[in-house]
Amino acid sequence: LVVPLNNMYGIIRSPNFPEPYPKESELCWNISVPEGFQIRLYFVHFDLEPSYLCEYDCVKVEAEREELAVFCGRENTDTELVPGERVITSPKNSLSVCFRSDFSDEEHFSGFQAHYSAVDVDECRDRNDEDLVCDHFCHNFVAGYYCSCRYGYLLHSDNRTCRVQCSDNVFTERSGVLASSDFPNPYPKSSDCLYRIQLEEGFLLVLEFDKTFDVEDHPDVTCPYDYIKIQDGQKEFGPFCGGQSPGRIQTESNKVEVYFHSDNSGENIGWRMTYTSVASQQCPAPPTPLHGQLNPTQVQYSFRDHILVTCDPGYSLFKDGEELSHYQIECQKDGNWTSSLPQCEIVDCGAPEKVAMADVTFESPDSGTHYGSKIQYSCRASMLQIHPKTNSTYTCGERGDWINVELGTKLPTCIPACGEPSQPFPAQMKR
Amino acid sequence: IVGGRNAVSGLFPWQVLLTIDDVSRVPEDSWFGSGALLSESWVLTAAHVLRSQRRDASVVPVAPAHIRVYLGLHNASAKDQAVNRSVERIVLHPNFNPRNYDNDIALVKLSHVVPFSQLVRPVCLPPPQDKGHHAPPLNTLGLVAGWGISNPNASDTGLVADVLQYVKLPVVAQEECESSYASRSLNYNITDNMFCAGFYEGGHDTCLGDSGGAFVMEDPEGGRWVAHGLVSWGGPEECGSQRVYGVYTRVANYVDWLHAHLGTGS
Repeated sequence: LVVPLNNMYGIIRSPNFPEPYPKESELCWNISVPEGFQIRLYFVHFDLEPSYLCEYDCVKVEAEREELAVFCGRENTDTELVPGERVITSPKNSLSVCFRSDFSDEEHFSGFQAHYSAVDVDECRDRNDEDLVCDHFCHNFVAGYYCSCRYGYLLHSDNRTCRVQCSDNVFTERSGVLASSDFPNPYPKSSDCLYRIQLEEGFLLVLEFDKTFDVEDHPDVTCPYDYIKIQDGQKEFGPFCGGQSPGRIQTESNKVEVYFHSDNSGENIGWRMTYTSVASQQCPAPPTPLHGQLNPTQVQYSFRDHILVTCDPGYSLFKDGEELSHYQIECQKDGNWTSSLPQCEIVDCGAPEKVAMADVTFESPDSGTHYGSKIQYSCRASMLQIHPKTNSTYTCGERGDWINVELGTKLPTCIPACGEPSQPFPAQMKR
Repeated sequence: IVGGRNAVSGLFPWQVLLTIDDVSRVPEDSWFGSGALLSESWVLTAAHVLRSQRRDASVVPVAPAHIRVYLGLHNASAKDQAVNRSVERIVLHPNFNPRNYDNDIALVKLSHVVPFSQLVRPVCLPPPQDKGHHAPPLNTLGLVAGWGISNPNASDTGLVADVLQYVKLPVVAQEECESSYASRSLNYNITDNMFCAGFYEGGHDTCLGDSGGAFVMEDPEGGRWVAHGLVSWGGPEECGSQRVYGVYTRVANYVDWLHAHLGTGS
């Protein structure tokens, strides 16, 4: 006879209890409680016929088709056990208790009475199976549990592992660093990351992995769990996994995609790479212009390199007849400069401005007005004097202005001479 | 000018005669002073020459219409041979103090520009006064010209010198100047805007009628004559008395103010 029991707690008694149990009796109780619970069972009274290895009368406790305990007798011996104060806990949510009596009893035995109850399972504490353990945080509740992730992570659809959102990475600088999430700490599980490096045409990308490289692998199968793959447009590099760094990878493209996959297990450090770019074409070094400079000066220039052209003091930049304050040329992807170099021409201050009642004297015989040339203003009449009183020499400056040491670009004026008598003072007279 | 000499024509081409006829008072009560030509339009003089004599308006200048300016004048009795100008504007120094003659300086703008000639030429202004460096230098000689009294004993206070007179006077130490006036019964105040010139023993001095004339010194570097002072005031004793120094306005203290009005910059 099998008695199903579905309550969360209850009592099991041997037949006729507390009167002696009948001969040749066999009765089972199948206790089941909801999932997420276990069953605790303990005996408050036990009095069965003793026999070697409980071969006559006995109580057998089973769960999941495994025998948890066999009890008989009134006290423990070398070969028989009584439950005493022992509490039996089912591994899962069901437990079977079977009572059996044989055909004869030498004495009268009163049987047994046991209590059972359902108890909640703390899955966060008791789970040992890696496939069931929460990746980051575990939260227990009555009859169940759930997992959650640290900030920045997302719970995977397996409701256990924590993944990251990592596919919006686009790198456009000419050099940079990429790494697995959290590097050098273990990378997230259950994630698929896509890193795009996109430079303009004319550059070729070079990737260099750090020596520290740790991606979960398998001794016999090529990268079955986690791996990194690199696609440069025409060619694919990888998959890479294990502890050996892929080292340097010279691509043939200005665009590269790095794909990294991680499965739902493993604790591995991951990877980091530095990427650089080289120009596909070089531009020839231009000659330094006469009376000018190039900055920077290099033996070779490559795509996107700039050169600033400046002139020596007293010279101005001219390009196509137009005077420029500065000029810059750039190396193009086809190996040519954006334009030819401008020329540096000497600054011409032009004819000096006229000052009323004053003459201009040129220092150079050809009346030069170029950078460095000097002129002098002098008042025409003897009764006029230059004002303010200064050396009235002007020099053609770097910016095309006539400059006086004291007045700058300000012009002098001729004003009437002061303090000059028209008669000399009389000589001292001898007394 | 006491103890001076006759100037020859053209020796002081910046010297001008200012005659003032203040009709607010009795007509006979007109007076005169000197000035120094700075440019074609401006004349430098002492403020007290131009102030009204009315008691209730001690710092009010006389009306420009009552002033006549004579330029290139040598003999004061022959004004008809000189260039003369009326006055457009008077600028008294705003801090002129008529009680102690502090800031005794003024500008006169001529109504029409005056052409320069052998007899009409401007005088130079000194550089601005530096702190710790007094201009003019002590004990050096300067020249002052004027048509003022030459004989202080005479009772006549009119134009007593027909021909322009001039005198050489040394610059006196400021301490000596202050102590010479401190011993008087009256309270005199020699400020830093004044300096003294004259001889301890007297005999040479400026006097009534010379006010506003320039105390000039020759610039040792450029050879030009620079107006370092303006005839301002003296003690009640006779001009040229012993230890009676003439007091002059220190022009260097006002160079920036003058340039600002003349529009000539520094």
